[in-house]
Amino acid sequence: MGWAIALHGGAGDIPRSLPPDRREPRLATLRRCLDLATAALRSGSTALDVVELVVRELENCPHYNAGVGSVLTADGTVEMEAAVMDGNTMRCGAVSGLSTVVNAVSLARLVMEKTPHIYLAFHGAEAFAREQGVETKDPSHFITEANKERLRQAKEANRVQVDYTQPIPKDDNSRIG
Amino acid sequence: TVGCVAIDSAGNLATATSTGGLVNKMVGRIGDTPVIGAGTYANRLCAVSATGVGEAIIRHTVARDVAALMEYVPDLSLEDAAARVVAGVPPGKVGLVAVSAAGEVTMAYNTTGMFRACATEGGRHEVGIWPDD
Repeated sequence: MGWAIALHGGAGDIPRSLPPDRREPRLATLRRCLDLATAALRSGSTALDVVELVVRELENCPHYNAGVGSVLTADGTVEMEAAVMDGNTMRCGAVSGLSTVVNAVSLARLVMEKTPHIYLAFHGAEAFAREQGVETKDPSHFITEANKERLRQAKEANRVQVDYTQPIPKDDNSRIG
Repeated sequence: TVGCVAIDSAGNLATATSTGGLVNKMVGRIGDTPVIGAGTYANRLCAVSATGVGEAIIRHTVARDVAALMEYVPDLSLEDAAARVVAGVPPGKVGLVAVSAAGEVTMAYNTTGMFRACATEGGRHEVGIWPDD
């Protein structure tokens, strides 16, 4: 049977007109993650270590909606969440409402491995992050200009948007008076 | 949202998912990603990571349903299990990657596209966005 790996960077209404400067960095990150993962699996890393490794890489890429580059709440803030699960043992860990933790996926794994719980959220999760000494940054670290613009568009359209939703083209009333 | 599923050489399965959620979401809103069984799930049969509109994925317990089909429907392939679950979710709202204990890999979605990649020891190697990539 052998090892196998699959990863995603989000699904949605991704237009085929997506310009190269927004398409290529994402594809390059997918290829880099795939290379990292296959090298780790070939060298005998466990599935759990590999999925954490890959998701950390994706969290650290500003082009994906996780970690740095996370989309913004209605208040213009970030609230990041993550989960991990180990198939053999059914152990799992999850976190929500993070605003300073650089790699939410690694905190989720610490919840799984260091607490009797499955899920920690908001200030409890943030306190656990400090107790565990994971890397944290000021919330502004996670906010990109692109996502500020996406929030502005979403507010203008009064919509909640999934990844890659395109702004609704303005109907140009000037043509019909 | 980003996610990864894997089976290692010893046959262990695992999944991980991480996200910022939805643009313009209400403060305090929880999506599918951290809800075990909705956006993220793994057992001895398969590992699943989902993406899309969290409210739909939670309602349809997407990740657990793929695993449940694998558990209760004899001889069902991972691809068929994932396709059935994705087809049951309103169009435009879900994508997932999954790997099975038999080393099968599937990347299913009912949206226009999904940023995705996979590789297997048997030589499969894909990177894509749209269905015909």
